[in-house]
Amino acid sequence: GRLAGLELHNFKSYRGTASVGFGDASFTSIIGPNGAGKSNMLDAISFVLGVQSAQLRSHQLRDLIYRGRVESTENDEESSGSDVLLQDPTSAYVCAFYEKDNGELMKLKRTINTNGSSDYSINGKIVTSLQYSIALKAENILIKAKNFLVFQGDIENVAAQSPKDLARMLETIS
Amino acid sequence: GRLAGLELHNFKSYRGTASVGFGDASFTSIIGPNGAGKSNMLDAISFVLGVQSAQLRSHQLRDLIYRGRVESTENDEESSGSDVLLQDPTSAYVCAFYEKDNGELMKLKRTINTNGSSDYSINGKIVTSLQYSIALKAENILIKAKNFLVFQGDIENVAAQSPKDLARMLETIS
Amino acid sequence: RTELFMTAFSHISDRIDGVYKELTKSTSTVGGSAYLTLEDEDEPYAGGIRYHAMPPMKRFRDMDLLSGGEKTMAALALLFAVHSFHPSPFFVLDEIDAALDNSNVAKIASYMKRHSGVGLQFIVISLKSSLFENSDALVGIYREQRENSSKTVTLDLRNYQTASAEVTRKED
Amino acid sequence: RTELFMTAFSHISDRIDGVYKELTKSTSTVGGSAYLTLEDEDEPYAGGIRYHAMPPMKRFRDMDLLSGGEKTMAALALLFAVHSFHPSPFFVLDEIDAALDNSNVAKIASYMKRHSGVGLQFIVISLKSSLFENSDALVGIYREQRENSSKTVTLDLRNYQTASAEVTRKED
Ligand SMILES: Nc1ncnc2c1ncn2[C@@H]1O[C@H](COP(=O)(O)OP(=O)(O)OP(=O)(O)O)[C@@H](O)[C@H]1O
Ligand SMILES: Nc1ncnc2c1ncn2[C@@H]1O[C@H](COP(=O)(O)OP(=O)(O)OP(=O)(O)O)[C@@H](O)[C@H]1O
Ligand SMILES: [Mg+2]
Ligand SMILES: [Mg+2]
Repeated sequence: GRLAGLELHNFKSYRGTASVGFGDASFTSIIGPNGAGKSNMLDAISFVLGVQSAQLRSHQLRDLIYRGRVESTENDEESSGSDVLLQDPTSAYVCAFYEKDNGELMKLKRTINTNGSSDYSINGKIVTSLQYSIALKAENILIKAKNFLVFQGDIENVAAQSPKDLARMLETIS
Repeated sequence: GRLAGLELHNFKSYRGTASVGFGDASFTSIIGPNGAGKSNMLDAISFVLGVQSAQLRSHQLRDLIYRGRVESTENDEESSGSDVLLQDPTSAYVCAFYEKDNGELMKLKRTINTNGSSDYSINGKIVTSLQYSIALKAENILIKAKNFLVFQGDIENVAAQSPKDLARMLETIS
Repeated sequence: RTELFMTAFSHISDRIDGVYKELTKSTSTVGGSAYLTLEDEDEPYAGGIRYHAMPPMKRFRDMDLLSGGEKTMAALALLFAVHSFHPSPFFVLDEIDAALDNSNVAKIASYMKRHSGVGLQFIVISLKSSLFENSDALVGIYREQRENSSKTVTLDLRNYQTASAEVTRKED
Repeated sequence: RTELFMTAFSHISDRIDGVYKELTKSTSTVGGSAYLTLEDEDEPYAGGIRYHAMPPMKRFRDMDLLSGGEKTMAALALLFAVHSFHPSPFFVLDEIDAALDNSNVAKIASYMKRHSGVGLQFIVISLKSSLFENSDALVGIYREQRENSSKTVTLDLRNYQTASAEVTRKED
């Protein structure tokens, strides 16, 4: 299979809907200046596959929803009138379009709801997080092992991990 | 003051004596391929100023002495005859040539002895580690705060440190 | 349980040296060598697994002594060797080239170019043109200041021979 | 004790914003803003010190949300502001530019060029030519394979106008 495309809706620094297609490329690079939103794209991929929010540089799911207004406790002169009128969104979602080896397209979607909970759906049908991870496992996408996602700054830790950690990683994938 | 030059003797990956002069340059870059020995040069500067070996990627002072022979438990076919004849050195030292504002040159030296202990000397005269750090303090080189040395990979931790750590750092320099 | 563990261990330990050699070899030198050992032969999943890597032309086997760039190369070899056991369909790697010098970046780029294809997709975040100019396609991310939002734009490099020169100029 | 602490704190907190602005400003934008706050106003050294930095044209003040490159720039500003209290005669910085894009590398390079001089010496380890080509002198470190040892060679850039092009070519 392969990841054919993504759709982010009010996810982290992506306001409104942003979609990205990977076409038939098998080696794609994500580039851009510091602070543009590159690692947030990896966070979107991890989020839609079911990775918990602690790994996504946030304390709770709500932090993953786009926030536009100036975050300040004092009545900041920066937040001029037009800012206050635009309410921050209260929900967000990420879709991943996955193409199986047999050509069949699977639409994976994970939402963050207004109440802070999260829903999973496959091809428009709501499923439990267990059913979701079983469908991913069938494609060899093992979220527990996460051995195919490397977050920024983590690569050196992979080599320097303790013998116990290495054994545990192997245990998860076996 | 300024650091005018260094002399490394059997220190980490530097076999025999290696000396480097910084001339009158006030902005010097150390460059070279991965694994060449750049961070070992920073370790040499830290070592000669009195930083403890735990910070220098080693468990004990002996690890800082140059080792040339193949490190292996099994009788490795790689270590051909000529290797075994060359004994590894059992002591090492680093000198730093420091030029004070008044033009006076101070030769700082720290050794690693055969028995694993370490000696400090200023202009050829052995001193205690306390006398050594007092002489450095007079030049505003505060080893405890180490706020002028940034080891590889540490820069992001400087910004992300906890409020307690930041307060402690400030306490050390005040 | 032990059986499953040992199947995974022997699969990966058979491949780690080959992957590390392929990643670190250059036109003038043979690659380094790498292997895995079990801390407790009798009860494998009770003890840990030790990873040893020796860069090309070096002699130390101790992972602690490796430099930043040498550790990154050893880590990537382990990652790719482990991946070969139950291969996931794609990798997403965020600035894994940060500690690498130009020649190691080129080695990683050519490894990815060789191994990407049907069955394995690489999605790589990078700031170094010597890495991303080798990819099939680019996703450019920029900040639209007026809307206070990240935006994306895609470029298929395969259509352009000179694309890499263009992108680098825009970045500067 | 409190007095000493407060002298250091107010010295640094007066300067942090200026340093951060200078580090992050570019020809087209004003720099960001940064400040320090005390967790416990009454007993300053009992509580902690919070550091807030807001990159140019951004709105968040939470350090956790900054990107890798944004964190590095905020960290350098803090380092330089703290340094101004009891300035040590030199800095030794090891690959601090690893997470920075080209434009931030250029900003760091020009900050160092401006501030190095009598009284402050920068010794910087870097893999990026866009940083080291701005320095007064280079110390090149290479491995002498036959002797299994690191070696050094020095080059004073001020003697050469075109030196930076030469060094980059050799590195590739
Ligand atoms: N919930 C959110 N709403 C809006 N913006 C957010 C949110 N969470 C994070 N951000 C913004 O996203 C930016 C960081 O983006 P990201 O980490 O993806 O950058 P990057 O492109 O990876 O940069 P670098 O090259 O420095 O690593 C920060 O400036 C932060 O303010
Ligand atoms: N005591 C020692 N004797 C001999 N060699 C040593 C000793 N300690 C470390 N080394 C060698 O030094 C090398 C690492 O050097 P160093 O960390 O300085 O590289 P570097 O130039 O900083 O590389 P990078 O750009 O990847 O960070 C290792 O390959 C290691 O084998
Ligand atoms: Mg990032
Ligand atoms: Mg290094």
